[in-house]
Amino acid sequence: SKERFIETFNKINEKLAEVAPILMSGGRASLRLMDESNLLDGGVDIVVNPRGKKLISIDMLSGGEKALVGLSLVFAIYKIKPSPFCVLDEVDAPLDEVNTGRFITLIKEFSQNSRFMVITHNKRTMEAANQIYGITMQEPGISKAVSLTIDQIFNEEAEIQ
Amino acid sequence: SKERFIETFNKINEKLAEVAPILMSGGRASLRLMDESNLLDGGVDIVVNPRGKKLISIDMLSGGEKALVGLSLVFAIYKIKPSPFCVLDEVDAPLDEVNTGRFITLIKEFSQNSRFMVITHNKRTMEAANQIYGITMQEPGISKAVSLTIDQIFNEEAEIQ
Amino acid sequence: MKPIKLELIGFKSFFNHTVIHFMDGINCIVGPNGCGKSNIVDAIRWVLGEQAPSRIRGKSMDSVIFAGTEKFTASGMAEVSFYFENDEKNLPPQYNSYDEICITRRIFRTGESEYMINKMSCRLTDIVELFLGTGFGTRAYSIIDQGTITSFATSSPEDRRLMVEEAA
Amino acid sequence: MKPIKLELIGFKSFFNHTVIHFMDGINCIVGPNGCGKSNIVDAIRWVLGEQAPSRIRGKSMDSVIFAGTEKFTASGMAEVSFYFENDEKNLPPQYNSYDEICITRRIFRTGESEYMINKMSCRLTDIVELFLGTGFGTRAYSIIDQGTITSFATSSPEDRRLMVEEAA
Ligand SMILES: Nc1ncnc2c1ncn2[C@@H]1O[C@H](COP(=O)(O)OP(=O)(O)OP(=O)(O)O)[C@@H](O)[C@H]1O
Ligand SMILES: Nc1ncnc2c1ncn2[C@@H]1O[C@H](COP(=O)(O)OP(=O)(O)OP(=O)(O)O)[C@@H](O)[C@H]1O
Ligand SMILES: [Mg+2]
Ligand SMILES: [Mg+2]
Repeated sequence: SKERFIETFNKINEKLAEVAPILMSGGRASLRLMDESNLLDGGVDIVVNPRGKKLISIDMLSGGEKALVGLSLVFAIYKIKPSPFCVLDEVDAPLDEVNTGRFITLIKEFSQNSRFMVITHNKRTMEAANQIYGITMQEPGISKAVSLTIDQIFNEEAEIQ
Repeated sequence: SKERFIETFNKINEKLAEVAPILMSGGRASLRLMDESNLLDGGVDIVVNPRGKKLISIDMLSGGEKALVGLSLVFAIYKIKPSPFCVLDEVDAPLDEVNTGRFITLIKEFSQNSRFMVITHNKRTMEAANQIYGITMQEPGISKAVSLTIDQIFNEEAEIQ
Repeated sequence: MKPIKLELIGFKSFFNHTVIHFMDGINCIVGPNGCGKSNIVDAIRWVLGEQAPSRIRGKSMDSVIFAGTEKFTASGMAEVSFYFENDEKNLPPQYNSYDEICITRRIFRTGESEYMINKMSCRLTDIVELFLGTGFGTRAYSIIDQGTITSFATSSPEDRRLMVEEAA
Repeated sequence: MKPIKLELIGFKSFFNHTVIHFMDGINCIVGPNGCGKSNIVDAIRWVLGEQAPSRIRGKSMDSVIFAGTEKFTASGMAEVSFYFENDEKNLPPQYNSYDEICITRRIFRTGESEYMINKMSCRLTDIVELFLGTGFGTRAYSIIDQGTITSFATSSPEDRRLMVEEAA
């Protein structure tokens, strides 16, 4: 229904105003209706303003900045309706060290209420884990899952290969 | 011309047979004509066989495996016709530690004959550099380039942010 | 609907019976390129009722069955079971008295599929309905596939609208 | 055609005059997300004659001009100069006597463009012709943009054919 759509739209912007400045070091992101008169099926635009920079078109953003905007939107929706289980597959791949740290801070907070499954190659993200599974393929083409401690994986990763 | 196309096609496969096993730890990749009878404008397929695994369709490959296939193709073409200048923007992002090492070994070899510009967030790749430029944005929205030594960037990256 | 554990047999590269336990907080999955991490995500989508092969990187629904290697022959079946704690007691009445729920999906080379809730045969729609209203399922925003996070920023206005509607 | 240095003024986030020197071997470019690294790649494509704004992440050709920030006003012009050593002596006769070649491209807010070789005015086609046969230029395989390496594996058979033809 129209009301419910507008209500969710506004809630997401409310949460974006909380989450985006954290991930984008002071930057802002918000949803915008492309056609205010067409609430039934009009498109939804996203307006991004990295800190100190001018409002720019989304295609001019860097790879990492686009990932941070994507994460802001996903986490804003999470804050409205926390899912009991969240699966993130290598979402930290485009992030530099500091942004990885901000991402980790947020998932640590959210993981107090939900179980997160996070696939990553990033050591800092691994250090934030409560539990780590190492997946190996000692036998070519056949996967095996092994529950690991942090020191084990840094040796394990070297051994497997 | 048809002859030149077939000649290049075969040369690429020759180089792929050298490069793919290095990047894909014994795996193989080769080009295949989709229509042997149509050499003028028939499509070119790529057949991939990771070590020990069965021949599988390319969409079933992992993110990192696809990147390694892409790099094998790019480097095979490089070996046929080395460009004096190669620019690689975050091509190591999907790679794990060991594959990053293999990638670095190859670009070190090629960079003896060509100048490489490599954009990366990966410390191991940075360690392989002959020269490093740090790009900073102390003034929001305004980029500045600073020539750095290795020790400097690990401190610099922390300071900038 | 706290996830407790995931079991895979004959699912993609998981030829052998594999169990992954989920604990509170952050459960990290690590390993080299191509070792099977994203296949676990595909298994989760699949057991929750995914019907589009492309969303789990396959050409057809039976692409999920272990296809064999040079040393091991292909499997005849793939099976995934996903166990949950019914902690919020927000399930349909016929399942709400259970403390633990197990959903199972199987597919055979012959093309047949089987679905189970607590090891009792059911239809795919029963599984899909089980998750409605639990804040779970293959929704756009609780499972983020590899390589897709930037597309949330760059997607079309129509797709973004769908995302808002799903969050409602 | 060894690259020696790249100069940028008013190009995207490079408001100030910036010089990047290239040395033998591997020249790494590092820095935080959004600091301008890929903008350098755009500058290289652009000065080599790129004509499609989408290939340098812009909506129109003048998207490359510094658009201003909260503190600094937009520039009226963007300029990139790229210096090379003519070590292989494989250039068109009118340039082959030079030891060093400098190509320059400028664009003004008004929409006008200027092109120069060794600071002498020329046309865009002169720049494009300069690179033919030097194994250089905006070819598919010597500049790999961020996020595109997997597409070489997953591209359509037609695109892959084009890649083979370009390598010929
Ligand atoms: N039906 C199948 N049978 C056997 N193996 C399969 C099947 N489907 C996919 N695979 C294998 O699974 C591998 C891909 O696994 P996956 O995508 O989980 O890797 P990953 O650990 O996520 O790697 P990356 O870090 O590169 O993303 C491929 O090498 C493929 O051979
Ligand atoms: N015409 C312009 N004027 C001013 N700034 C611009 C202009 N075009 C792009 N930018 C800025 O450049 C930034 C993107 O830079 P770039 O893509 O080079 O980042 P990057 O260093 O490659 O980051 P990442 O590591 O995330 O890939 C954007 O934040 C954008 O604001
Ligand atoms: Mg993966
Ligand atoms: Mg970039």
